[in-house]
Amino acid sequence: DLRVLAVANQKGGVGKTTTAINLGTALAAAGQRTLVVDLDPQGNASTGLGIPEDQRHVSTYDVLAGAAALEQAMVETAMVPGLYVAPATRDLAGLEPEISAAPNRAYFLRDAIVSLRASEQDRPEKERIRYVLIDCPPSLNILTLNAMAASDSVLVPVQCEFFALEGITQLKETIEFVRASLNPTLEIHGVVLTMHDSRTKLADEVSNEVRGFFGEKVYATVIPRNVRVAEAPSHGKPILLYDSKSPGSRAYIDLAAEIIDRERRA
Amino acid sequence: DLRVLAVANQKGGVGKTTTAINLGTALAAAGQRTLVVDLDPQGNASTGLGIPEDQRHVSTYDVLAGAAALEQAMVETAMVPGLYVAPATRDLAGLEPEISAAPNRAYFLRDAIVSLRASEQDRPEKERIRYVLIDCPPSLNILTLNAMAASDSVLVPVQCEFFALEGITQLKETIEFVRASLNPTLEIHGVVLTMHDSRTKLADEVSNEVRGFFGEKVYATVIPRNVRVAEAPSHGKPILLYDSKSPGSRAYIDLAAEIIDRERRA
Ligand SMILES: Nc1ncnc2c1ncn2[C@@H]1O[C@H](COP(=O)(O)OP(=O)(O)OP(=O)(O)O)[C@@H](O)[C@H]1O
Ligand SMILES: Nc1ncnc2c1ncn2[C@@H]1O[C@H](COP(=O)(O)OP(=O)(O)OP(=O)(O)O)[C@@H](O)[C@H]1O
Ligand SMILES: [Mg+2]
Ligand SMILES: [Mg+2]
Repeated sequence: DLRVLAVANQKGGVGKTTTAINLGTALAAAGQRTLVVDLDPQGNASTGLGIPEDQRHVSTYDVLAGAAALEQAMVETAMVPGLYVAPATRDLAGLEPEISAAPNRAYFLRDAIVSLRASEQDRPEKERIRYVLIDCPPSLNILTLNAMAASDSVLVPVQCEFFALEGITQLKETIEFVRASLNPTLEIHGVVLTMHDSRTKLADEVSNEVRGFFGEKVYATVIPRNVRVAEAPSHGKPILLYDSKSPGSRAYIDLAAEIIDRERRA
Repeated sequence: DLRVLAVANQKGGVGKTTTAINLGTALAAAGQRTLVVDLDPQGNASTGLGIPEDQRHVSTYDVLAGAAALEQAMVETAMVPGLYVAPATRDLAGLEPEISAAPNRAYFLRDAIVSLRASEQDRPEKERIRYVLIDCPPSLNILTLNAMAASDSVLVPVQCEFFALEGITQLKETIEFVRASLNPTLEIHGVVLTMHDSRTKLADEVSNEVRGFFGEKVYATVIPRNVRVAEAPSHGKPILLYDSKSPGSRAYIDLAAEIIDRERRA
């Protein structure tokens, strides 16, 4: 069955896109076909998966504007078999005023996911998409609300730095608001600690605070700060391909295994 | 005369708040009284300047909602004489729908700045505010538009990492849009390269690309990646007070000197 995860946190620069790209790659490499939906007008996930701006013929803007189905927007990445991406273009930034009058504007992506699920049923079991990861922009706007309304659960990257702690309460409140108004079964799938720098006490102080706040929801896998992870997108590759032996690559492989295992036991 | 700078970039986590806090501190230390206006609902700048949530009696939400003047919201920081902050609270996140019907909603902060300028004229020259730095959230929403409509110019932090490059064109387009529709004299004051990590070629590749795009506008001062800078806010202090000998502290002092010098020559 298809599992939809919104990768969200309104704090900027915490590793949402990096997690969507590299977790997606690791899931696909583990045989779980994965679609990354890029919902950030900056299009970082699309670029990081090797889709240049001039090859984004059908985009998530078209999907949300009701002009195309997700099946038409998604392309298989050239690098990773079983990894697909629905790319973003800059006009996504102008969507909010365009749909502000539509009463069901928070459900446009959910409706697109419903039709994707239906068309996936027609495919042989082994070729079906198993995971959808939605990369969200750093704000709690109509794009992030669409993602949360369309998802089974939220995967929350939290950077191991002080300012990242401040936004956690606001994020939790937003998820509760969405659960009450748009999507009654939405929950937090898990919290992944990112950019953990073992040279500083701050990283462990923040990690302990996050574990205190989210408890069991925090994945055992912690993503270390690793400069190779930041270099990979400038080569248009996920870290698993750019430097498969790096600590960053191994951590995302571990995270994928942990998520697959949690799903099996759920 | 009062100079108003919006510290803005819709890419998340590039150092907007860190720059507002530490440049503000360095300007105040150089004798230029400075007000940091926190326009991010996360309130990171307020926390980083030592104002806990329960001491934010009048906030930028109250100012934008027309319930208070900036003069009432601003408090002098206990740590740095001549450094003031107008703190943010979480209800700022709910402002956009509340003011969406008001025709002049993009000018609420500008009007508040006009009244601040007037009241500053009544104070003795030496006690007047010389700089206002507006810390923006990571999106191009009504809060950032208010900041740009209220500002003389924009100070753009750009992180020396690959994804930070992608948003630059969009930011430039937004500034041109604001100049055409809301604030005809708005320009880019300068671009500051942040979190420059000398261990990786990527940092210099990105820096060269940014200098190629913005030319003279890029400040000579580059802020290095320095873990002490990330530690400082967990102690509620700017880096200049937390570790004045650190490379991060020295860089922000240099940046302040460069900005004061550019202003003198302008
Ligand atoms: N584990 C890591 N080690 C080192 N650098 C990292 C790591 N994870 C992410 N980065 C880098 O940190 C920066 C921020 O990450 P990323 O862009 O993925 O965050 P984001 O939350 O998607 O940002 P935004 O809020 O703008 O969407 C990027 O330059 C990225 O390459
Ligand atoms: N020069 C630096 N060296 C090391 N860490 C830094 C530096 N500048 C900022 N940081 C850290 O990087 C993270 C992002 O910085 P900051 O929060 O200031 O960015 P921002 O652009 O304000 O983010 P947002 O988009 O969420 O508002 C913070 O944890 C901060 O402490
Ligand atoms: Mg991102
Ligand atoms: Mg900030």
